[in-house]
Amino acid sequence: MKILATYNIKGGVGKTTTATNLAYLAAWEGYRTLLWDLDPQGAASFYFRIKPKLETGVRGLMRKKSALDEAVKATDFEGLDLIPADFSFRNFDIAASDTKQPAKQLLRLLRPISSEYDLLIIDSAPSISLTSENIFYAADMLLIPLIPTTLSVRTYYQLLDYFRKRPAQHLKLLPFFSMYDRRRALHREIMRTLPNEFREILNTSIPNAKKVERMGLERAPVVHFAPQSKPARAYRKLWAEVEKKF
Amino acid sequence: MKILATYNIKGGVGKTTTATNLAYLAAWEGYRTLLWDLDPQGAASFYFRIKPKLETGVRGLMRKKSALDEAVKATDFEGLDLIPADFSFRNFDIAASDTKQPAKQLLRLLRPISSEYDLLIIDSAPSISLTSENIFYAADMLLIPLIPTTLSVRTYYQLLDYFRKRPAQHLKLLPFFSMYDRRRALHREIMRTLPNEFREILNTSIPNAKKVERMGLERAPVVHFAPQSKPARAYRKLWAEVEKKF
Ligand SMILES: Nc1ncnc2c1ncn2[C@@H]1O[C@H](COP(=O)(O)OP(=O)(O)OP(=O)(O)O)[C@@H](O)[C@H]1O
Ligand SMILES: Nc1ncnc2c1ncn2[C@@H]1O[C@H](COP(=O)(O)OP(=O)(O)OP(=O)(O)O)[C@@H](O)[C@H]1O
Ligand SMILES: [Mg+2]
Ligand SMILES: [Mg+2]
Repeated sequence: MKILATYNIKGGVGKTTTATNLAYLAAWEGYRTLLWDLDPQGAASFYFRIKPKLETGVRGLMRKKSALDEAVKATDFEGLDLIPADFSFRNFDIAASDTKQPAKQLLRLLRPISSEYDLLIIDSAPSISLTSENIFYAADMLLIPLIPTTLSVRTYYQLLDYFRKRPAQHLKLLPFFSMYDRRRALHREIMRTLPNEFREILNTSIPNAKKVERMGLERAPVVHFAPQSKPARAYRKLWAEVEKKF
Repeated sequence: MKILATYNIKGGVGKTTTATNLAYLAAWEGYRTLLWDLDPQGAASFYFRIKPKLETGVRGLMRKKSALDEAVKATDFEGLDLIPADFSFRNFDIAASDTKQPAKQLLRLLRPISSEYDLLIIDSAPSISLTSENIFYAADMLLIPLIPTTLSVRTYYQLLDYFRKRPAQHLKLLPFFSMYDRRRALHREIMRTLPNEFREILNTSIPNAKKVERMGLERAPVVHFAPQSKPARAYRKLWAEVEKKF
């Protein structure tokens, strides 16, 4: 099982939008796909019309009283399952810190289900806490949406600095431009210059498009309800580029 | 000392932009103002050109080995001080959970400095963890930026639901529309209908404007470098409306 996580310390950059669209595309292409909504906010669960579970979880999972596969739900889409958001995960850090290997709890929880899926995508809240450390241990790749603004780019430098001090050799960083607006000079400027500094930035960028905001009304990925739209075509290109990195 | 916190479980909605502009305006009007950058990302510290402190903090503060006033820095602006971001605060939840009153640690840390300032503004990361509970205990008002989209509005319902189960009688909720774009039908629709449902939504809204994204380049609040711009005028109106609620 390949594990991909959408991640950025910065909020509102397109993590959930990317996770839901790529999960849909992977399942469409035949990967047995699981999407884990690790954000207590539960936006990914909302997009797949699955009610987040309330207050069952994180302590029971940490104390080995329950297993992750009990939480898995099927979505409306063939080959795509979801572990819905669980509000008790807002205290994941505290629950994990009481265990013997606090940073490896996600890895432990995933082991029993790893043979059932080809791909796991993790969506999480913007943070750099013990929860993030768990994600860094478990994931093979981090998909990092960057809005081409000074503030959002700054968090990429912070992340690189974090990994300089706490190396994670196994982890591939895949930054890409998200929600870009060609009318903004700042966006054009950063998109022109940053790829010279960081070779790892993906070729595919996702434009800022009204259709994406409709995902909240349609409660579905944009690649499902508007497959010929500009953002949907961009997400298909992004998926093709990410798949090559497997 | 009045305590105001910008807050939303959703990321990227304008929490930091609002905190930095209102802190500047409050100091300009003569309030002895302190801005606390409680987000390990340190965006507010970046806007005031103050280097975040690295790894000194959160454990020393919780074990009463150091006091908050040792961390206070002056900004370039008269009457405005800042407690810079501290990367160790990414483990605030774990550090606070080891104390006798985990949810009241912020309140405890602030007591010794509360006579030195008229207003404290807290900016924090999007979360709903023990850190947020600390903010809810300490603050008088929560200033809640809402982008007029389905997803962002949904987090306001979640917050109301959270307070229904864990009442905080002393806390005033002040939601307002942030980063609105009149060209988007979804934005216009939500701005027309939501105020009928929630009377507490402030009259002032902040438009989505390129000038604001320049704060990252100027490293200053937009009300300082572009005082006659549309977003600056909107932030002055917002400040006037919030001040009336004191
Ligand atoms: N390409 C896009 N074009 C237009 N709007 C977008 C695009 N991508 C995301 N959005 C909108 O921007 C907002 C933030 O996106 P999203 O929720 O995916 O970000 P996030 O990084 O997951 O946020 P959070 O930090 O709250 O988890 C959402 O309202 C979403 O609809
Ligand atoms: N009124 C506005 N017009 C245009 N851009 C804006 C506006 N307000 C905020 N922004 C931009 O949107 C991005 C998010 O804003 P900001 O960082 O203030 O949000 P936040 O809620 O603090 O994010 P986080 O969840 O990461 O802490 C920033 O790049 C900022 O420049
Ligand atoms: Mg998200
Ligand atoms: Mg912020």
